[in-house]
Amino acid sequence: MDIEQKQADLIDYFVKQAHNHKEESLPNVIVEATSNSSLFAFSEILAVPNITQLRGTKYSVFVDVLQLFAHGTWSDYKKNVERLPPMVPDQIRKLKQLSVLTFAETNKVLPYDKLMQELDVSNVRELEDFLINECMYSGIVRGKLDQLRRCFEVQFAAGRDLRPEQLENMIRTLESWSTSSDNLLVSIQDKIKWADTKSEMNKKHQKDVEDRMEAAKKSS
Amino acid sequence: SSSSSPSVDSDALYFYDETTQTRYQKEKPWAKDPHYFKRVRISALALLKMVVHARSGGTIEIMGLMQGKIDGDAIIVMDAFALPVEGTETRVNAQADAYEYMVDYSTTNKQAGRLENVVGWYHSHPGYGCWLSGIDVSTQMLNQQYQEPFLAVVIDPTRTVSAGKVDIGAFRTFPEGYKAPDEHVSEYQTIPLNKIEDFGVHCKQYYPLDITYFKSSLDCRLLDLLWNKYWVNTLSSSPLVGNRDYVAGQISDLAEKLEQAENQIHSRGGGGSFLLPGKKKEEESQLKKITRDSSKITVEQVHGLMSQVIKDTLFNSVRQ
Amino acid sequence: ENSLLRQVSSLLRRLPVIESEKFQDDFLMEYNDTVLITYLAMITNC
Repeated sequence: MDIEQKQADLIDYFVKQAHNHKEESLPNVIVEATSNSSLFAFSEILAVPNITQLRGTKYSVFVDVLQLFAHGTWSDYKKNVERLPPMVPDQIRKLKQLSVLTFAETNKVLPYDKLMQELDVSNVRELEDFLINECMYSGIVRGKLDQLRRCFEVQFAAGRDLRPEQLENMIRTLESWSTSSDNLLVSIQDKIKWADTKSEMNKKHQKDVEDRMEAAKKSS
Repeated sequence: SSSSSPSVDSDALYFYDETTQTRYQKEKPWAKDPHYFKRVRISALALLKMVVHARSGGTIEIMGLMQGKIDGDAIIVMDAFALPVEGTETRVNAQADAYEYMVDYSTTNKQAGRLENVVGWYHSHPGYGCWLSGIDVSTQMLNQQYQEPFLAVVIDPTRTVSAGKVDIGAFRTFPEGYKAPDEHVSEYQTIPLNKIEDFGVHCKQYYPLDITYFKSSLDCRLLDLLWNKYWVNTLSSSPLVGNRDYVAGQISDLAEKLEQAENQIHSRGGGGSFLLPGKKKEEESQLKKITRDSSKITVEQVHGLMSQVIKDTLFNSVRQ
Repeated sequence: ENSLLRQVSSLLRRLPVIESEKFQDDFLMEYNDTVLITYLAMITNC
């Protein structure tokens, strides 16, 4: 939520920039947006009509770059490096940060070896520096670095832009959560009723026993 | 007026009327009746400060003073401040270490515009309940001799966490030699075996006051905001995990009490028919207390477990 | 609204919050201890 609040103004700014710039200057806007240190969401910019109209023109590779930053990873860039324009260091860092978010989507425990391989980092120190300085300090992830087990335990990761096919899965998960919460509430209600009934029965039983005791005392 | 809202009434409580307080000091109605003060009203701020201070002491007893005023038969506690002393149960008049601090604090308060006087002291009994020990009784008697009106408040921060509500008691001692006409009925509480003698010997030398709380409209707003900020901490904590030592101590104490009750029965030859009616009743009530204590410990544990199970079902049973 | 979707996505990815054998062991041990205390209290009541 903090991330969204922080980047809301930036998203508005770049969307306005995309609306107002002509076709020739849009690539600069895209490069500026993908280099910005505080922006991690690009769906809104992708949805701007001026940007979508770039497809089929000589600037369509920049739309691909924006798409890569919205949904892709550093590995995806390496696979398509001939087709895509060269990236500035800020863009490379941004893409690697977004890659960590993608990895955290599927696994909560990220082994150092896998991260070093995916992010092209040569040693553990460099990886930890990257995770701490670029990921944790920027607030996109929160977690624990376990040096003994050589893994990064992710407690929180900011959400990336959604692909259309991911929406259905999300809806199903939310429905499942809602159902299990409702079931929990129903079972709590049932337990409350059961406890009340038991308590009433107990009191009645106690009273019966006391009455019988009194009656026995009087008769003896 | 009867049509005013509770928060407006509470806000009016914060007004300090010098004239009324001076009149009370002049008339001294408490001097004629040892039972004069019957109620205590504690502000949310004072309660929070006292409980946080008590909790910060861990297993060490802490101590502080309360500021406020009188209103008929009620002592109103507006604020509280900590004293730089600890271990109040191990020496008589631990307050003596903090006299200079108390004087400085009171003087500075008046300069800052806080007109309320010191109306009592509070201290903590971590894990062993709210009552006055022999040392507490002598301290309070001394206070009531020279600093009237004065109130003693005891907080148990450990039982507060365990029970989920503030374990607090307010007391006033009787004058030396005074015998209370009626025995007051106070809420039952478990007393550990190693403290039971100290509790029993002095329990008739003081009486409890009814405690109610109040907060201003600003306090309501601030507490709401605090709740929003701290609900995550509240949700994530568990008394099962946080109070393990205390629960282990309680169970150990219960076991000792059971053993003691059993030994007493055996020492009388075992046969119930040989017991004098009075003695049998005493042991029955001892066993009854033990069962009540065991039920209380269990209920608190079950509450803790229920919250863990609910959290597990809510947050761990859903998968993508 | 993309911002809301991202937040929901981030939230859902945190579930389940704790999923480890050690937690299960500790949780079940806590459960057993509480049930044992309840059992002992029932016996004491009897």
